[in-house]
Amino acid sequence: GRAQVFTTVVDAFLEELVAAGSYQKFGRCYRCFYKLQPQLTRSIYDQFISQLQSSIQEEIQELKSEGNLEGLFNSLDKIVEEAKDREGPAWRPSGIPEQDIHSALVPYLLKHRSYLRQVLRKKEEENRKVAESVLAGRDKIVELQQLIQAHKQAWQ
Amino acid sequence: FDELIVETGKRRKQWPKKILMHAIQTMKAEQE
Amino acid sequence: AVDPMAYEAQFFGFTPQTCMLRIYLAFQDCLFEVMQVVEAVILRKVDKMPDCNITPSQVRKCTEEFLLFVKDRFDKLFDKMEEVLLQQVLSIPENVLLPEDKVHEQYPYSPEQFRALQEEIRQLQLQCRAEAAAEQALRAELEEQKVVKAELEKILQWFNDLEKTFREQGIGNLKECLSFLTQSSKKLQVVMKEVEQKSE
Repeated sequence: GRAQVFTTVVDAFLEELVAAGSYQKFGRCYRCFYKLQPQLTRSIYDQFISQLQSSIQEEIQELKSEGNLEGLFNSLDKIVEEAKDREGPAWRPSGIPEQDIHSALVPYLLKHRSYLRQVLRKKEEENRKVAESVLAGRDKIVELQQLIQAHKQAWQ
Repeated sequence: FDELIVETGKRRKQWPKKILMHAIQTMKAEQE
Repeated sequence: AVDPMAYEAQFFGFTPQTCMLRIYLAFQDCLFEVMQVVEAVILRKVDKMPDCNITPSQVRKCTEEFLLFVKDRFDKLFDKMEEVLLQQVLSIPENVLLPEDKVHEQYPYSPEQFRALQEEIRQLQLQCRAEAAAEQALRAELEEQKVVKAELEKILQWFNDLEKTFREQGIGNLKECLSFLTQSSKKLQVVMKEVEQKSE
């Protein structure tokens, strides 16, 4: 995973850096001191290297914990693993927030649409029934009026 | 520039949910 | 052109470049600090050495020579490391979508499609509103019908009660009864006239 690659690459960097700053080079640069104290020069060099390595390793540990790098690397590994089967480039921000936000709204809009359809269907059904009873009511009123009319004529 | 990128990334990560909440509240109020 | 690696920044919370810069500065600080220590140690040793004619500025020259060399290698190696880390560790492959962006994959709506969806919802809302208004109107009419119907039934009841009263009095059919009354009254009028003539 990424955490392992990160550690390996940093270790490699350190190794090559140490190799570059070899004792021969060190001795050549400090030749005036090396001539007088070769053994001391060696011990100083060895301390230099171990100190450099340990301080860089410390820095790396601090960076890792400060940025939660390992956690991030592991979760990114997982995400990458999950996307393994996807071919082709995935979505990327378009740079137009108004447009990008649409996708976040769509699920809710779809839900809202089906809710509205449901409400509308229910409402139409109810209204159909009420309309039927209104029509029935109208018929009834006409019927009553006719009966009254009949009585009235009978009287007349 | 770097901070802008990080800040934008943060907003891009967090704000859609917030905006969605507000959008839902708006639509519900409209519906009521 | 610098790739801002904005998508990576969205995931990590920092840009990869910042991370690499942070590492570079940290490593460089380590190198400088350790070199300072080395020089300090050598100077101290030189001080203690009798008849040693190495001057501090010579030691400084040596330090600079060695540091210059190591620093150069440091930069080259770091460039290489940076390239590998930016490509293989701190980057998000093209085919990868971050979890918080899943909606973009699930609902790849174009602006037109989104607008159409909004328009459709708007239409549905209008229809709902229309249905609600229709319902109000229908219920209002039902209420009105209730009142009217009650009124008409009252009138009809009145007629029925009247007829029932006649029936109960043995009058039977109202029409016949009225015609009978009319005839009787006519006969009475005739009789009245005869009586009057006779009395004259």
